[in-house]
Amino acid sequence: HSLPGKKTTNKVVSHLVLVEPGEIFASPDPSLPDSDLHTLTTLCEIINRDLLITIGWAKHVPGFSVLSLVDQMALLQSAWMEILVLGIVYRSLPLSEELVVAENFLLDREQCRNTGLLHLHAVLLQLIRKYRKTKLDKEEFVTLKAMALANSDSTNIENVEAVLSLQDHLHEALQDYEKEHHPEDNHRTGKLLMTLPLLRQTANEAVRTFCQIRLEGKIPMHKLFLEMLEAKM
Amino acid sequence: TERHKILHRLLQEGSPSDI
Repeated sequence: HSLPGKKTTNKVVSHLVLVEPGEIFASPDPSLPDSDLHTLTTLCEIINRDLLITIGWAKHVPGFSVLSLVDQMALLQSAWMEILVLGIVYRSLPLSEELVVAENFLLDREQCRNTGLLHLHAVLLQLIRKYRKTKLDKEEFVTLKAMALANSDSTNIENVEAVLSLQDHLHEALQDYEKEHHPEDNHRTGKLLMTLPLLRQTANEAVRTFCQIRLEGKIPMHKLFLEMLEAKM
Repeated sequence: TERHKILHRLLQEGSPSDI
């Protein structure tokens, strides 16, 4: 787990920083020659592993584990791609045009063009530019990620009140954090929340892209990734 | 839950490191 970058008195935010998973690394199959299919295979393998990590992480989001199993499943099935996209976007903030899918697996525009991911690359860059302009920090990133999980707009929620309470809890945490760290900008919480529609739009585009890859059937995809994609169909 | 058995199992039982 990463150590907090700055001290914050908000316990939810500091807990989220503490439980943030460590860096993710690609483990490409050395027996495969370098090719666009190999790139996509590695990408799908990273996504599957990131999904496993994300499900483990969700259990540590304050208030998530007290929800019913049905509601935990509903939130994750709705929000998993937003959570994965936000991770890639945050990792890519220091670079100009490349997507940092894993620490040792970057995708540039040309690779995205060759693998059919050019449109996805473009929409991800729009989101990256937006967060770069906002100077999104780690505390805000981890809190927004938890908010994406709680705010998934799933239609399969059993206990709506409990999910609304989780949303309020995280909203308060973000407001607290901004009061403490950005007192000069009263609108910063709102600005961050106003990035969530583009995050959802980008995640939906990513789901469409991987559903297409699945339909084409050329790339091996792990069972968890397939199961989560199917939940989106 | 039958259609989503891996997610169900991961949430109910193990940590991801068990998989």
